[in-house]
Amino acid sequence: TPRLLAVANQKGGVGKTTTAVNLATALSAVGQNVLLVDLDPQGNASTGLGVKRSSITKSVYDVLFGDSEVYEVAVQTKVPRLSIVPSSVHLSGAEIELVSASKREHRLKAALRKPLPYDYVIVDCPPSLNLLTLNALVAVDSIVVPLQCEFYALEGLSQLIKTVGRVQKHFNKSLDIHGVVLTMFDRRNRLSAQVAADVRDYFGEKVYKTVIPRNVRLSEAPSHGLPAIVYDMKCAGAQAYIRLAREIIGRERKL
Amino acid sequence: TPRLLAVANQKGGVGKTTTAVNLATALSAVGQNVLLVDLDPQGNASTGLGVKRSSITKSVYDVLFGDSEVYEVAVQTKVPRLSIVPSSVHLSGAEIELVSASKREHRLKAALRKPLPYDYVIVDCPPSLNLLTLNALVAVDSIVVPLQCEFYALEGLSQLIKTVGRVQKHFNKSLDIHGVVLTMFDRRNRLSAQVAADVRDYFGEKVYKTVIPRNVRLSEAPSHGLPAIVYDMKCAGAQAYIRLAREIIGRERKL
Ligand SMILES: Nc1ncnc2c1ncn2[C@@H]1O[C@H](COP(=O)(O)OP(=O)(O)OP(=O)(O)O)[C@@H](O)[C@H]1O
Ligand SMILES: Nc1ncnc2c1ncn2[C@@H]1O[C@H](COP(=O)(O)OP(=O)(O)OP(=O)(O)O)[C@@H](O)[C@H]1O
Ligand SMILES: [Mg+2]
Ligand SMILES: [Mg+2]
Repeated sequence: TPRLLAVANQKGGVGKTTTAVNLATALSAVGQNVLLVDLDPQGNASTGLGVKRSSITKSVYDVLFGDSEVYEVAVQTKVPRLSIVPSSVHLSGAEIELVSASKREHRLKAALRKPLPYDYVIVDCPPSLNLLTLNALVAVDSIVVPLQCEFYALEGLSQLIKTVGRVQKHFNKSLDIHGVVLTMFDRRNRLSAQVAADVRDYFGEKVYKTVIPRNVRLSEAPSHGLPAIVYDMKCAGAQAYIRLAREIIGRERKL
Repeated sequence: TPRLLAVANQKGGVGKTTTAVNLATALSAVGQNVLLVDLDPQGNASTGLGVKRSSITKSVYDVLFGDSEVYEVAVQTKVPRLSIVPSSVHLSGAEIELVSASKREHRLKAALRKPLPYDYVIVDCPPSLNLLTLNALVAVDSIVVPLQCEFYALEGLSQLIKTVGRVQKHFNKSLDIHGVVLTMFDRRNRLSAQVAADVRDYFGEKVYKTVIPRNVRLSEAPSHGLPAIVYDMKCAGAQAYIRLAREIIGRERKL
């Protein structure tokens, strides 16, 4: 059965979707079979992989509410060995519908903890610690935490750690933080270096050695419906995500 | 009674808090009495105005659940004529608690539609179209929409417009979009200019003439617990927010 990773951080705009899309692509580029699950009602990961909203008939919404299995909803992307369970607008109503549903925190887990034909499943989470993100934290083995090198982003970490602790205690004993990836790092500005130093003090080894630089090609790629690794393989951002994938696989081997 | 504005956009990291804090400060700097309401569980607006989480006894959570009035919870900030109703960690549980509460969408409105000693009330919203944001859209007169000049940010606009339409129909007939403010605009990159052009095509006059440039001083200020306008009045970011405040007051006069 696949390794299940959630890309999560309730702070908005820290690079969750960019990390989920490019990490998934980099893992598939080195031969892994990968499934990306877009759990964000905004559906940015789906767009970033070229899935048009108008062409979606079934989505992660149908998986959460038990109407469909993952294999019925997953679609092949333009990237070899990379499939996606797309988001849909119905997901924005899911939060309220889940509150009174049975097993409301375990629905994604029930759908993913099955023999699936993938080596990795990567879940892109919305910017919130709501029931959708909770479903992801209950379902997965580990969390990859993108952290923008900015002051406000640092502030949200303690809430995320507390939530992970609660999920470990009540729902998913073996959940752990796989690692923290520093994103949008800008060599020219002191704040980036300062935040990076604070994060390494706090998390030590958990912080990946690979740092993702601020790189405009990363933000241009989604408008072409392509991951940066496909849009411009040689750019600094794409190269950083390829290094990150190698680092993650290296850590997995040691486990 | 005060003019009520919500700063909202479900896309994460687009500059909602930075806009709420600096617009509120700029309005108070030109003589208006202003109240900022921090409706985000992350509490970034509270931190950005120097309110320490440990010193908070009552928060917007108590206002939503009817235990306190606004005047009992509002605290004076370091900025003259600017008070804040701070956030608290309890707010992250508010979403689930609100779902089954009576008048769940109208709670903030009940607290704000009163004779309050302010000219403006500005509500900072979380990155989601959840019941907290819905409470803000039901309570206010108008919405200021910060829009980061990036592709993913553009994609979320249609969902925001649809939600505003639903709120107008069912809860708040006179709600309108006061304006769209382009944030983190980077003159050096084509994508910024392209997104800005697309937004002006779509929204026309609703797009403020004032554009907020990417300016590192805006992201340094919160680590000192100060709005940029106080931390570094002369910087490009602070000057842009002062121009935005004048533009908003100018538009208000015409109404
Ligand atoms: N390293 C980078 N360099 C430059 N731009 C980046 C980088 N990483 C992400 N971006 C851009 O920054 C914006 C925010 O990134 P992204 O949407 O991936 O964050 P997110 O955490 O998924 O946001 P949300 O909280 O809304 O889900 C996007 O427009 C994206 O294209
Ligand atoms: N014009 C700007 N130039 C440079 N940095 C900025 C600018 N505006 C905001 N920032 C920084 O970008 C990050 C995101 O901004 P901010 O937190 O205000 O967005 P937000 O929409 O409130 O995020 P969230 O969706 O998490 O509430 C912050 O670290 C902030 O300091
Ligand atoms: Mg995202
Ligand atoms: Mg904010």
